[in-house]
Amino acid sequence: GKKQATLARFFTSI
Amino acid sequence: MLEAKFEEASLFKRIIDGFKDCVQLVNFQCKEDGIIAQAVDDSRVLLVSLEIGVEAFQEYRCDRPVTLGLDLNSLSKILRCGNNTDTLTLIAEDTPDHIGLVFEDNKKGRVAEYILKLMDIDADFLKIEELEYETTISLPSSEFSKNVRDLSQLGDSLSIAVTKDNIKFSTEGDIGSGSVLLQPFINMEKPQESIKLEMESPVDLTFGAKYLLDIVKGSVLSETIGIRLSSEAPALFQFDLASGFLQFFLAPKFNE
Repeated sequence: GKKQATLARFFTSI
Repeated sequence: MLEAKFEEASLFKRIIDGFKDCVQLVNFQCKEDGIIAQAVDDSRVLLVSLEIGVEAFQEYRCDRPVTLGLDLNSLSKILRCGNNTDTLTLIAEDTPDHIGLVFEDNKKGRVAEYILKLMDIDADFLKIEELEYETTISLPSSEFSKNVRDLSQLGDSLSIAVTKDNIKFSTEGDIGSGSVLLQPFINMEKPQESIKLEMESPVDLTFGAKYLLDIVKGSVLSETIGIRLSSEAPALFQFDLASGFLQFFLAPKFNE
């Protein structure tokens, strides 16, 4: 299955 | 002092309706050149970014920058009190603890005034860099909404795959699977019904259906939606206003 990434993966400040 | 007057209250209502179900507490930053707002949902997966340009207002005045911390649930209660065709003026002092909302029906001479207490919301404003995208598509927002609503009945994940020839929405779930294939075309008479596709390299990304169901609520703002996809960035879903936009940045699902 696939796992939901959070925005922190892309935006360091989140 | 902020005085921002919408020619029709319905515009501000639709803007708030477009994202109030995924975020509740939002700082609206009012400046000389318009109003911007940004908020991340509780699961930190979806970022909403709103920009309302000065041109969207019938009258706009903002002497110095002011931040309005708004609870969208409370704001919606007040917005429901105004009629769609009323003018709506937002009024705030320079260091406000409340905002005034004035609905006016000039034909009837009816004026309704509401005060909403502001919230002190601790949220950083994120500077979103210009992200690199491999694929840009645009399609009627009604078409996008239908696909998301239809397919999300079958599965809790929805894939968007783009090649140079087509766009494929698909899902798989316990009861079965489904897909919708779209091909780009230009409708000269009704450009808003066109499906456009610009692609540098193919992408195939999977998203949580529940977030896409939030995003489609932005369809009340625009007949078309722009979608930008990359395997290295959150997907961008954008609804354009006459002046400004409502953007959703959505983190995809990845293979474990």
